[in-house]
Amino acid sequence: LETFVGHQVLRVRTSNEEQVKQLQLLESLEHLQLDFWINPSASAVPVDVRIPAASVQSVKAFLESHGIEYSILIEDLQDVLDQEKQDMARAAQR
Amino acid sequence: QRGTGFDFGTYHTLEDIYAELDHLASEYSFVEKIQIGQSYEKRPLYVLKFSTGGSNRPAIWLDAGIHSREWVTQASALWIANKIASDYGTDASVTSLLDHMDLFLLPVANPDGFVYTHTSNRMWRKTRSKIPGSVCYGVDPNRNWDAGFGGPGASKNPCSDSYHGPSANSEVEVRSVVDFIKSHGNFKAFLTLHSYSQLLMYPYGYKCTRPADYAELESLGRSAANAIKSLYGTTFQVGPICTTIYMAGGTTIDWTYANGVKYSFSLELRDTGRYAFLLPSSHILPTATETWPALLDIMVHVLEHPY
Repeated sequence: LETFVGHQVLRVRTSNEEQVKQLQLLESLEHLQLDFWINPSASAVPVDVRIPAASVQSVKAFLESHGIEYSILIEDLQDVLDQEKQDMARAAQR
Repeated sequence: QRGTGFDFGTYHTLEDIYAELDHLASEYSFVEKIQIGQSYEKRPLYVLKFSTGGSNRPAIWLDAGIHSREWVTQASALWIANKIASDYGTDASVTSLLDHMDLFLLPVANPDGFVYTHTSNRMWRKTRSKIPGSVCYGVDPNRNWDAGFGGPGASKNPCSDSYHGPSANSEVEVRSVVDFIKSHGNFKAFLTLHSYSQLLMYPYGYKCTRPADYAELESLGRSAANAIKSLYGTTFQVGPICTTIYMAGGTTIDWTYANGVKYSFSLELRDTGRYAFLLPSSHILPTATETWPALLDIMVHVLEHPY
């Protein structure tokens, strides 16, 4: 079973087309193994991206170096998954 | 007597969902479970057909879960199936609808992916087909339709979550729906449920030009979005896929629209919190109940505007 310990989900807000292009570049960097929940398209639309633990620092550094604003949507994805699993187990028992 | 104890307010395995389809079909004479194909891993693709009679009546299609990790869609589809079945004969709109049209509902459009989300990787989005020459599996079934296939917004890389596949309709899950829609030949509306980000979209995705029916689709979309908002205040953005979210080739509703289904809509259901594909089960019933009036609004419009 694949675990997601340390995976974070960031919401990235771009303010111009140049920043959107930077995010599209980030999307193409396969070694980071990013999972875009909402892909970069237009500056008005926020981008949500799941980042494996090993890539979190690199991605944040990339965003900060380009002055791109972001916030953390999910601090640790595995915590949320564990909660979901518990809920399902409780529901099944019920 | 009803009473399997199926809890519409929690998430279920594929086995439990399929058992509930059997139950609904046995409980209501106008509901039938039909198999329209099987997945790559040979799981049946089941559709509930709601029909009160007639022959090849004009029909409405509804599907959920083509992206397997979007669990609230499969869960909502089951609630909606039960709602349609139980409201026939008591609710005037549903009764009128089913007295004149058939409704087909595919609650789990990507069963292999769905099982995989339960057993191996909760974040899995694609099908589970083996890609020749690649170590990676799966195709994004919402980039695999024969409309702007391989265009912008779809990846050529088999390891990508938005991989469009080796060719249009390469995925049997997609091809089964295509064959069914074509062989039926009388679908008037196609509604596909996705989740996350609260959008109600219509064609096009592969190009950023307005469809011929833009004015009507936009107006109907806004009306449906207002219906959603009326329950819990959930706000949906409305518009063509391309300008509302992003340009994407090979999407479902672009294909249906190109094939004559005027009322083609794709919905991205709620995430009012910050959970996305991990929307807690306490949100299932609110999500389903707020989505229902929007779907009914569209379906009644379809009934009242034959073409």
